[in-house]
Amino acid sequence: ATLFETLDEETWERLEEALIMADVGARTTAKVVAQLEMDAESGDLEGGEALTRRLTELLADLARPGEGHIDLRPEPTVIMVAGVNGTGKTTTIGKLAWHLHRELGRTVVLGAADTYRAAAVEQLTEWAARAGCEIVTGPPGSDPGSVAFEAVRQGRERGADVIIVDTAGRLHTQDDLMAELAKVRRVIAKQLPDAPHETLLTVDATTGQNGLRQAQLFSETVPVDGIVLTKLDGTAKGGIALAIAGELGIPVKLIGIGEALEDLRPFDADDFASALLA
Amino acid sequence: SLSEKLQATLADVRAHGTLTEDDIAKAMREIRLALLEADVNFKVVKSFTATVKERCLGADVVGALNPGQQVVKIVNEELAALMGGASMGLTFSPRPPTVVLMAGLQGSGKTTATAKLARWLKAEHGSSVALAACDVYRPAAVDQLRTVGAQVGADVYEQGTDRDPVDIARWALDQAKMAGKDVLIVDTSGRLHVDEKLMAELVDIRRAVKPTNVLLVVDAMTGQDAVNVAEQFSQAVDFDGVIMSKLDGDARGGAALSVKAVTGKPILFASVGEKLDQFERFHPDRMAQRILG
Ligand SMILES: Nc1nc2c(ncn2[C@@H]2O[C@H](COP(=O)(O)OP(=O)(O)OP(=O)(O)O)[C@@H](O)[C@H]2O)c(=O)[nH]1
Ligand SMILES: Nc1nc2c(ncn2[C@@H]2O[C@H](COP(=O)(O)OP(=O)(O)OP(=O)(O)O)[C@@H](O)[C@H]2O)c(=O)[nH]1
Ligand SMILES: [Mg+2]
Ligand SMILES: [Mg+2]
Repeated sequence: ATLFETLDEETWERLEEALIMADVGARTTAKVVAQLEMDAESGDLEGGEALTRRLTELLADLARPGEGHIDLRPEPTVIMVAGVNGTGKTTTIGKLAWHLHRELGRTVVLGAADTYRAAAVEQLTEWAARAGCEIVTGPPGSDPGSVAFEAVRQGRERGADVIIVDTAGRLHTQDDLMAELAKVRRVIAKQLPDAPHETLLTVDATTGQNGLRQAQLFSETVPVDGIVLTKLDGTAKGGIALAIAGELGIPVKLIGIGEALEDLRPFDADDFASALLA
Repeated sequence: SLSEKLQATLADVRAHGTLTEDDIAKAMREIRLALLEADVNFKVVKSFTATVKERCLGADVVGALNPGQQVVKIVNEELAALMGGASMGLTFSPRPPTVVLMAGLQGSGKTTATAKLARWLKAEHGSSVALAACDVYRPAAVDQLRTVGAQVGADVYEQGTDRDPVDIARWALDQAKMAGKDVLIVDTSGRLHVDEKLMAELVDIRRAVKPTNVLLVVDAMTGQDAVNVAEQFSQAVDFDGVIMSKLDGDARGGAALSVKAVTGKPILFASVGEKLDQFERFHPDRMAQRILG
């Protein structure tokens, strides 16, 4: 059965409900529904199957605003990971390092630039061991910028292909911490002019409308090249990623689907769109 | 804010005399949008606006001099009723140690809340508190608890990561009894409400230490899924109360309303920052205002 057995008022309401319950948000939902209504009225969509397919297309297109891949051509490629507390930065870095090293044969060096949170360095150190890569750390409470600087410097010295810098969780509403993030980026750029080549923002798939605020403010502080949508193995659909893509043009590049080393996948807009409606 | 929008929407009613069906529909739409924007669950919003609409059809609104103000008053009253009364804090067992079991999704703030609650209990009640490190899965979780436990002066009972969390919990309870602790707080690993194995483990931990308080830690930025999570945790392990974390951000926190409305469980505490002293009793009235925006 499709969402559109008949094209009546109730159908549009059920569609709205499905998207809102997936955290797509009222504004993006209205935009999508309006577009689909227009397509339906234009007459070239016959019946439930065609409408569902068109809707899935609309959602997938919205979810693909830009380049969805991480460019690994720069040598070395420096990736910085940022995001709100607990969204999955450290774990994602462990998974990404494993994928780059074990599946793509690249040498990876990690930078433990979360010098603040209890046992953050220990946590990333264990991930480095699991992923089979080196890690650069600093003394506890040291300046995150200096650890990031050292990670890039040592990574280059050792001829690493990829350097991934972990940062402390922070709320987009904490001006001093956002300033610190901008500083970490500047320090990395001092060591290597085009770096970081990729800045990823982790967004928890269970996040509601605040996710849009997060993406907005983080991207005003540092250029955000892509989103890692984490914890998609739960029941949340991560619809906020659609709002982020639609309103800010930031693409989801990776998805987290579990807590193990292999639980990272490239983002597939079609799969994502179908899952939103499931 | 919602009250401003409602006042604006119904401002010209005074001009043409009586509140029409259309006026009420407009007002309900404003309420619905505001609550959805605040991440209140879709179904909770539906039943909430139905309740408010019912009251709006009453004479006190229809015939009011300032219907906008009346509608705002009704929304505030109904929201306050849903959010419940002031937090009663923790329930203490007549036979110490009082056991508190922390549960929740990955990254919601459990480990931090464990230390914060310990510090709060020492400060507010003079309790001697110990912590049990039952997260054997997350890398360096035990190190994390050991560190924050030391920061608040609470003993941490740990057995590394090779033992079953249920056995560690049981052992920790014995340690707490022998040491004459007032409270034992058990930290557990983040888990999905749909992970059968881990939910069964949580039930086993609960059975082993018979907590007086099972607390579900919920991230304030949680969206529509909050209801699924709360319902499943409630069915599986039946929690007693909620700790809402990361309330120092600007998430409106509609999940608080959804969880309370759907499970009836009270929100007991609010974590309002990363520091261990940023923890307080939950204030439902403040939350209601925040959700209304
Ligand atoms: N189920 C699931 N859990 C995840 C996923 N990604 C991360 N986690 C879990 O989420 C929790 C938090 O992950 P971290 O990597 O510590 O998050 P973080 O952003 O580095 O946290 P802070 O550094 O404290 O801000 C851990 O328990 C992880 O195992 C995912 O894709 N699925
Ligand atoms: N800003 C802010 N950060 C918080 C708050 N509570 C916890 N955190 C941060 O959120 C992140 C996750 O906290 P944890 O205590 O590790 O969360 P957890 O639920 O134990 O995570 P898992 O064990 O992996 O499931 C850490 O960076 C904490 O410092 C809060 O109230 N405000
Ligand atoms: Mg981290
Ligand atoms: Mg924890």
